[in-house]
Order: sequence, then structure tokens, then C-alpha cells
Amino acid sequence: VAIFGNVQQQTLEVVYDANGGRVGFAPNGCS
Amino acid sequence: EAKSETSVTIHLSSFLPSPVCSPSSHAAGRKSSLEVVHKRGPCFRNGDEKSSSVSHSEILQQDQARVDSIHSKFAKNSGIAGDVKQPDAAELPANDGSVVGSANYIVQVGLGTPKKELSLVFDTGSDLTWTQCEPCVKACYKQKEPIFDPRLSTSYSNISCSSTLCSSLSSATGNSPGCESSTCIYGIKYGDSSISAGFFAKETISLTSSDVFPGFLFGCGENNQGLFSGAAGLLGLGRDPISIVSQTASKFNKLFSYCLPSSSSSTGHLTFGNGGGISKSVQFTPLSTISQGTSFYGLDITGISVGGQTLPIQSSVFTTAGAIIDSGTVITRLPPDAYSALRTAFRQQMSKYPTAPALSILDTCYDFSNYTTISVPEISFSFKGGVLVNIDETGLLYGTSLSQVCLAFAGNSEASD
Repeated sequence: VAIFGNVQQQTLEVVYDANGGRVGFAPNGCS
Repeated sequence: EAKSETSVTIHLSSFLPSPVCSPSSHAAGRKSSLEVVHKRGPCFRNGDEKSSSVSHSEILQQDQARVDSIHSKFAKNSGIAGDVKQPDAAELPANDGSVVGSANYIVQVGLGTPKKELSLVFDTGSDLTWTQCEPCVKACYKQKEPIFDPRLSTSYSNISCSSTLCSSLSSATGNSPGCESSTCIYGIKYGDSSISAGFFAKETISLTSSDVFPGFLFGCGENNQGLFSGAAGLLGLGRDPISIVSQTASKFNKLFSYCLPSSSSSTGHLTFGNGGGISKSVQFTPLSTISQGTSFYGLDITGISVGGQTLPIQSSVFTTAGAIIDSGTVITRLPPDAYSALRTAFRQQMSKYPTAPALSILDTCYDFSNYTTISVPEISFSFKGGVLVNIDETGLLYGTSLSQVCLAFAGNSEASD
């Protein structure tokens, strides 16, 4: 598998919605 | 940093992390939210003095051990003979599905009654939550806070061997549970040969003062050895029923989010539930379940662009083996053909800068010693459902010093990885 690692996830808002069957991304999640 | 549509200007003075912690107030302002810190940065003062001397090369080697472990799990479960070396067997069978290695980010939770604060590595790539426990019958490493002592908690209880809960360990750890004096024993070995073993138990866990969960199943480790850098243990955020995500589903509905900080000297957040509202700018891609690794969060990458140009990569390159997202893997790994195209485009657009030797798994490196600012092509990922994610400038490069700064991506060795 390819792996989307944590260096590339920096500053993104990463949303895991396991029951909803989806993963979300938004910019500037730490600010 | 100034940003155009196709490139990012990075001031190199901001590339090297500050020795001073600059915390964000983001976590404090959200419901059910924990502060995230980097385990090697000034925001986490750990009890392991050696951790500060870990080199970037060692971090990348640990990262590769983690990736090898993930790949070997998929190869094993799909019946394909993987060419990945299994970790040396020590006292436990290798569990190639749960890997800690280089996992970098830490949150603090409360455990027991009265509550004891513990700093745990958080990891979406594994399931079992565990912490070191007194009396450390065989081994404990040094950690930031005092080691948890179940004898001092009124809410602790062991799980019996005959309980169905005990047998649930097999899927979460990859190892069959043991039994000692009718008490269930867990054992887990990670991709870098780190291990934890001890009592499988129930305890009250407090994520925040208002998010308290009695009867939380966790590992109370009496034999703990490895590269945990002062963290008290691990918070498993995978998809297995034993993960904290599943165990708190009645309140949080298996929804959580995080932001990893832009440097080791700043902080982010890990938020359970919607935290009072998910950002309206979130774009969602479907979660795919990879049959060989149901604990992992699967994604479908559909394309990559560099400097505003979509790379010529056939869709089959991404669909052959699929993809996962993992908070514990440092460097994104791509199928060989995808990485080759990314590297070629990046090198073309960076051709004015002097190159530097490779750094472990990173083969595209530059010497920026004589620069104060650099211009780097923007890199974007497309995911199924039309989701476009621009990688932040902090996620494009990784380096030891300004004389060796590298493209922060790597290729898998096989297209089927």
C-alpha cells in the first residue's frame, strides 16, 4: 500500500468518520 | 511564507524548529480536545535523555521499519510471500500489523481513580492502548510521568482468561493472549522490535474532565522495551473493536479529528467527536476497507500534481495496492511509478539549487546553505470523490540542516506494496 504519512498531514485538519465511512481534510487545522 | 498557485516561498529561518515551545490555544478552545505535541520537541519534556540525540537518519530508519511491518502484514494476509524481512523474534511473535516505530505525536490522558496523567503516543495505525505499569516485573523504560501503579487505583481490574474479552486481543495485537493465574496476558511486538507485555485490564480513562470512560480495556505493561522516547505508552486509534475509537463509540460515534503541528516546537490537537463543529471547509473522501488490513484507514489516491501540473500517472498505479492514512508513519510512501514521476517533476523545478547527498530513504536532497529563501513547487494530492489536498509547505521538505534538505516523499520498492 501507499501510505499518507504524518509529515504531509502537518497543519491539515484530518477528520476520521469511521461510522460515516469517510476521511476528511481541511487546511489550517491548527490555527 | 508567500504562496502562489504553483510554488511556495519558504524562509529558511523558519525551517529549523525553535528550541522554545509555542503552544496553540486551539485544543483548549474545543470540546473533548487534547493537545498534541511532538515527542522530540520542546513542548514534550520527556524522561528519556537519549531521545534528544536520535538523528534524522535513525528516525527515517525507524520509519522504514514501520512501513516494512505494514507491508508484511498485507503480504502475509493476502497469501503473497512478501520479501520484507520479519523483525527478529525475541520473546514474542512479531506482530506485523501493529507498528509503533517512529510514531511521533503525543497526547496526555488520565488513567485510574484517582486519575494519573500519562503521555501516550497516538497512533491511527494500531489498536491496543497500553501503558507501563508498576511493579514493572520484567522491564520498564524511563518515562516523563511516574509509572502507573494499578495497586493505587480503586477502579482497576484484571480481565480473566476465560472472558471473551481476552480472546479479542488476537485481532488487536496479532498474538494469542496468554494466561497466568487465570488472568489474561497480552503481548505485542512492533515493527522496530519494541515490545509491551502484561496484564489485560479494565480501568477508568479520562480523556478530558468531562469525557470519562469507566471499564476501558487496556494493556498494563510489565515488560516494556523499545523506542518510546519517554512516552508512557500508546493510544491505539485504529478500527479494531478494542481501539479507543471503538470503545468510546457510544459517545463519539467513531468520529475524531486531529491537526499535527507545523513544527516540533508548536502544538496541535486531537479531538473526539465533532468538538463543537467540524470545519466547514473539510472535504471528505470515502474510507476504503482493505481486506488484508481491516484496522487501517484506507484511502484512494487518484492523482498528484507538482507545481500546478498533474503528473502523468496511470490510475492503475494507485489502485494496484491501494493506500492508507497513518498518523505514525513519518514519510509518505508512494507506488514506484508515482514516486518516480513526482521526483522527476520536482527535480526539474528545483534544478537551480545545488544538490546534496541522499538522507536514508530520501533520495532527492539539496544544499540550501547559501540561501535565505527558496521557492519550492507546490504538491497536491487528489483523492476519490474529487478531494484536492494541498500539502502544507512544512510537509514538502525534511532535513537535518540547511545543507541537507530533502523532498519528503519516498517510493515503495514494489508496485504491489
